[in-house]
Amino acid sequence: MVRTLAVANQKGGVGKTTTVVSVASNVALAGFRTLLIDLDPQGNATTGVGVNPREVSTSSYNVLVQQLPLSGARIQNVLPNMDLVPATLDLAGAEVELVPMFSRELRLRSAISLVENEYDYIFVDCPPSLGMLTINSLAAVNEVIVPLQCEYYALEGLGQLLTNVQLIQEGLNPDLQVSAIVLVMFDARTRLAEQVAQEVREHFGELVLTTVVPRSIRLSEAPSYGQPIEIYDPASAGAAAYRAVTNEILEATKKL
Amino acid sequence: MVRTLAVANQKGGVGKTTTVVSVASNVALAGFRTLLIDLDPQGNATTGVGVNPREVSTSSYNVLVQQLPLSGARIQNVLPNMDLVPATLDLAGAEVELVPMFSRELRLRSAISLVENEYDYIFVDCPPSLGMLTINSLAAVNEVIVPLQCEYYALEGLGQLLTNVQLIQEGLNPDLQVSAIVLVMFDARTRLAEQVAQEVREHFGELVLTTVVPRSIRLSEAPSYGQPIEIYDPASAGAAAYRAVTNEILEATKKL
Ligand SMILES: Nc1ncnc2c1ncn2[C@@H]1O[C@H](COP(=O)(O)OP(=O)(O)OP(=O)(O)O)[C@@H](O)[C@H]1O
Ligand SMILES: Nc1ncnc2c1ncn2[C@@H]1O[C@H](COP(=O)(O)OP(=O)(O)OP(=O)(O)O)[C@@H](O)[C@H]1O
Ligand SMILES: [Mg+2]
Ligand SMILES: [Mg+2]
Repeated sequence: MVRTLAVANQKGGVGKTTTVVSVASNVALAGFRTLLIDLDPQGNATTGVGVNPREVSTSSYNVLVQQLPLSGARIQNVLPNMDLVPATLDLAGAEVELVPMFSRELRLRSAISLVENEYDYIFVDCPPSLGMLTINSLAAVNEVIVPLQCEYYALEGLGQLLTNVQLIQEGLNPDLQVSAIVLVMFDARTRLAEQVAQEVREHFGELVLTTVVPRSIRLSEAPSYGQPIEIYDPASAGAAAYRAVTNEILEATKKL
Repeated sequence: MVRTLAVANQKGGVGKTTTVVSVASNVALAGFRTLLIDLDPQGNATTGVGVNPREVSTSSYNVLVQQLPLSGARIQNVLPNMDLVPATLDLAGAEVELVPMFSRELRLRSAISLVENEYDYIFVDCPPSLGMLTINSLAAVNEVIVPLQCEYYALEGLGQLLTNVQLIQEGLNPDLQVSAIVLVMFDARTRLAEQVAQEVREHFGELVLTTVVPRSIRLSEAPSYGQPIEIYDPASAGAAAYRAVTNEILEATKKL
């Protein structure tokens, strides 16, 4: 049974792409057949696994707006056991172009249903908004992973995100569950980070993974080499933390 | 002659709100009549000057979608010499609601034209996307300030932003100019930050402000007190850097 997971948070710069690239590549390296779908017009997840968005001919834009089958847009084996549906800049137009279209919220869901038996894990990277792209993504998956930066503005946005997840559950996708909140970019030098972490654990208990991802310079350097952290610097604190995050997510299969 | 400035960058979490709140409040504290317009559904700029978005009755949503005059939506004197047009969550719906509307890109521009003679500076905080809200903002102002986080993904997105600014110049607002690129969240401990800063200065020369804003914990703590850095901790490195940034922007009046 394939597991489908979106990594979403409308707050910008909170580690969505870093989390999805790190976890998806760890899952692939562990031997699971993995598909990574980049639904952010910035194409950062595409870059993060070593593909140049400017050199791509078909992408998630064609899948959503022109209903190209996923099998026609994916790049196979960007990493061992991992295929990628890349994003390109024209995806930015999809937020507007999809609005008047038939079944506009469910286009990704129907595209995934045609290929899901080929994979064990399907991940989707979302843009920093709650528009048509994130809605398509949340309507298409069973689980949402929420990376939460331990900062004040990020904490403020969490309520809005969970409200929107609930709207999607009621209107488009009753199977949708928040399966994990991951505390990221934790800077042990600040009181603020500790306060945010404590408040989130009090409110959300078990949903919050035990592992906390520290702020780690190597994590921000890895994308410039087009490599996930596990390949760029497996000895780094960032790599160790994301291995632990991945294990917690893999373990959760047993609870589902 | 009023100066109108949008702070924009579709990359998330790069310091747009921190920059606009810090600079707008410094400009107001220096005695200029200032209006801050929050066009991000997250409402972080609203929070950043001490107003709770959940307690607000009229907002930028009403101005854009229902054509309420700005004078009916603003909160006066949130700081000395500063008025605020707050943002609320329903603004997230505006990206979709505006699509079929008449003159959808120019609604903010016409709203500002009715009040601009009451101000010396008008600032707009943008969400992390290039949708209808950012387009409205870029069509309404004469200048764009681009905060650039000194990291790889942020650098990648700069080209896309500048292309979109050009499209707006050609199609909606010929007066629009990029007036400043501000290097922010600079972490002196990393080679990456230095490399990004160097590359940006080589490409964009004079556009890049001399001042570089360091990563400073006090900056991330200020929003939890609803205060701009100049009020929260004027002695901090972050406050000093944003005073220097503000001076460079004020000086630029002479060049315009
Ligand atoms: N734990 C970490 N330590 C240090 N840097 C990090 C960490 N996680 C992410 N980063 C860096 O912080 C920046 C923001 O992360 P990322 O781009 O993954 O966030 P995002 O939520 O995907 O952003 P967006 O909202 O624009 O899609 C990137 O430059 C990334 O390299
Ligand atoms: N120079 C800095 N040093 C340390 N922290 C900073 C600095 N500038 C901003 N921050 C913090 O980094 C986070 C991102 O900044 P901010 O929210 O201003 O970015 P943004 O571009 O407005 O994000 P969004 O794309 O979500 O609108 C915030 O938690 C903020 O407090
Ligand atoms: Mg991202
Ligand atoms: Mg912001």
